[in-house]
Amino acid sequence: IIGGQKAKPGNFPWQAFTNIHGRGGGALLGDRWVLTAAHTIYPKEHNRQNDTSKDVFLGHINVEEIKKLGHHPVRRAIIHPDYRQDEPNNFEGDIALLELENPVTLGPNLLPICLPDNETFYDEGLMGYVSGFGITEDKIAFNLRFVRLPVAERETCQRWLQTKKSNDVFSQNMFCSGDPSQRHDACQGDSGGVFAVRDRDRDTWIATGIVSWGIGCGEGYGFYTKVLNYVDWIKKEMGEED
Amino acid sequence: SPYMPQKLYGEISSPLYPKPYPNDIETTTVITVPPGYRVKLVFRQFDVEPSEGCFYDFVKISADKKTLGRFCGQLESPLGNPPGRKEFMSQGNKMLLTFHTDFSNEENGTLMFYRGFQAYYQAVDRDECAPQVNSVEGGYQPQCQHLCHNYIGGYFCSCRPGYELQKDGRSCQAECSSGLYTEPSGYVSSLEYPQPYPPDLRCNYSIRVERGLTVHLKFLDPFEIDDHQQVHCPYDQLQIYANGKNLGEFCGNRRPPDLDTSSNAVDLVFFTDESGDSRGWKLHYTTEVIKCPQPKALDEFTIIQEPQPQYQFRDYFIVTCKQGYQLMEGNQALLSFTAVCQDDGTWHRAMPRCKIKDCGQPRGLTNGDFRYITTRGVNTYEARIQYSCHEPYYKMKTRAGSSESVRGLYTCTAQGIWKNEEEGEKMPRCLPVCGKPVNPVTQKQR
Repeated sequence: IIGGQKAKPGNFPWQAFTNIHGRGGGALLGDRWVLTAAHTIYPKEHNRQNDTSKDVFLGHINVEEIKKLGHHPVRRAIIHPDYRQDEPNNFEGDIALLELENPVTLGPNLLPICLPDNETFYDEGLMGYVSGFGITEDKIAFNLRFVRLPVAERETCQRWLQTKKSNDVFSQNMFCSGDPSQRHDACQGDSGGVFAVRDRDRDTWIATGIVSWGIGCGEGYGFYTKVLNYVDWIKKEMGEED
Repeated sequence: SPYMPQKLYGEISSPLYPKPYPNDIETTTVITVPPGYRVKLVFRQFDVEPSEGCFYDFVKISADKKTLGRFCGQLESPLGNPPGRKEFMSQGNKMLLTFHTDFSNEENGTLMFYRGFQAYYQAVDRDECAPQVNSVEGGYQPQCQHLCHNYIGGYFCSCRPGYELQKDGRSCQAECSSGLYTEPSGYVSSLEYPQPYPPDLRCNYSIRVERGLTVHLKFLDPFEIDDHQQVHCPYDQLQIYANGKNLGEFCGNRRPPDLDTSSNAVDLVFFTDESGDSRGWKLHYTTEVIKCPQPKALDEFTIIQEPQPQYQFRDYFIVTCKQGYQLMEGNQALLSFTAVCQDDGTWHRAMPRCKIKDCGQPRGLTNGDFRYITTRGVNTYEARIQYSCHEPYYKMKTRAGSSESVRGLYTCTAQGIWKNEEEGEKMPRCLPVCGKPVNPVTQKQR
C-alpha cells in the first residue's frame, strides 16, 4: 500500500494474508471462502503449477501474529475460466476462490465482506479502501495498511494507459481507481485484497474490486477486477450460500 | 334237510313250484340268518291241499323250539288253514319250515293238483335290548346290568358312570378311580345316589376345566356319609383337593359349604369301608371365568384405555400415557403396553409407569447458542429453549417475514424431539454477517 496508513484491529476483518507464490491478499466470504486474484495462484510468466502450497492466514493485522494463528488449509482453489496465465498483458478474469477445509469462527478480527449487487458502487469518484500486507515505498510491510482511493473515470484511465504506451487489456470486467496527484495506491503483495466500499444505506462494506494490476505503484491509477460482473460465478461456485 | 346259507334274505318254495308238488314227501328247511338277527317270513303264494286240521298235506313253521303254525288250503279260500299275509318272526336267528304231503290228493275220486307254496324271508335286526321275558322264571331278564345298546345285527352293554363293564360284557362293577369331568358345569355324585353307595369304594373324580376358569362346588341334599360322633370321618370320607391343595375332608349329614376352589383342577376322593347304608352325596359344579384385579395406574400420567368394571381371563387392558409422557417398564421404554389376564388370575405384566418425555440435551448451535426459557437444564416435554447466533458476527437465517425469535424457539415435543414451529427438527443456521466490521475505519482529521 502506497501512501496509506496502518490499519487498526477490526478495521478490515475480512483481510486474508496469503503466501503462495510470495505474499498476497484476499478477502473472506461467508465463513469458509477466500476471494482473491487468480494471478496470486497462477502468476503470469510462471509455468502453470498446481502443487504449490496455498497458505492462507486470517484474523490479525500483524504478519508475525497472523502467522502464529496458523494457516487455514485450503480444500480447493477455483480459478475463473477466463483467466489467462500465459497472457502477461491480459488480467481478464483475474479472480479466484479458495475453499477452506474448515469453516472459520468469526469474531471482531475475522469477518466476511459482502458482495456488490449494483453498479452504483462503481460511480466515478466513489471512495473505497484498499488494504493489504503489500510493499510500501519499496519496503515490505509488517502490518496491514490501507489507503483510501476514488473510483476513476474509465476514459481517464484509458488515456493514462496510452501515455504509458501500455498494451495491457483494460476490459469492462475491470475498473480503475486512484488520483495521479496523490501517491495513493496498492502495490505488489496487495494483489487479491479487495477494494472495499461502504454502503451507507445498509451500513455494510462491499468488496467491489480485487487488487489486480497496475503500472508501477503510486504513479497514477490501479486496476481492479470488477467483482459485480462475477457475482453469479462466485455464488455458483460457493453453492449459492447465503 | 337243506341248510340255507346265512343270508340276509331269500326265497323258499315247494318242490317243482310252480308245478304241482309231488306226493308223499316231507322236507324241513332250516332258515338261518346271522347272529343278532331274527327271521321274518311271509308267504307270497300258497296252494296246498286243504283238510280238517291240515291233516293230509301241510306246511309247518317253527322257531325257538315252538311251532308258529300248521297251514294248508289256498291264500284266499276259507278251506283248511291258509297262512294269509301273516309275517312269521323268530326270536332267534333260525326258523324251520316243514312241508309234508300224503300219498294222494283226491277229492270225491277226482285227482287234484296243488302247486304248493312260495315264501320270502329276510333277516330283521333283533333288538336285544328290548325286554326279554325270562324263559325260566318268566320274569324280565335284562341283557345288560346297566345300559344296553342295540345296533343292527347285535348289541352291547355299558355301565353308568363310575362303573366298569366286566369281562362278561354285561355286568358292571363299581370302578370310579378315574372319573373325569371336563364340561364347564355338571354334576358329580356318589355311585347309586341317592340310593346308598356301594361298600369298599376307592373313587376319584377329577374335574378338569379349561385354564382360566375357576370351579365352584355346591353340594345338594341329601348329603349322607357315614361318620362318627367323636372321631372325624373314621369310616367313609370325601376329600376335596384343588390344584393339589386339600380343601377339606367331609362326612356326616351336613352339606359342606359352597366352595370356590379358585382353580380349574379339582379332585374329589371318596373312600368307603365295607359297610353302611348312607345315601351318599351329589354336587353341582359350575365354573366362572377367573378374574384379575382391577388395574390401577401408578401415576397421574398413565391412561388405562376403555377401562372395564371387571377383568377376567383372557381380557386385556391397554395403557397409554398422556401426551408428552413415555411408557416405561423398568428402564425399558415401550412403544405400547398391553397386559393380559392370565389363567391364574394375575396380569401377565406389571403396570408400567409414564415418564415425561425427555428431549435430551439440546444440540449445540454452530456459531450460536441457546438459553432456557423454561427451567434451566430441564429438557422434558414442553420445555422451551431459544437459540440465537453469535451476533454481530453471525445472523440466524429466517424465512421472509419471520423473525429470529420465532425461528430460534424450540419446544420439547410429545415425540421427545426439540422442534421449531416453522422448521420442525431442522436446526437453525447462523450465517456469517458480511461487511460489518466492529471497528470500521474512521478518520477524524479533515
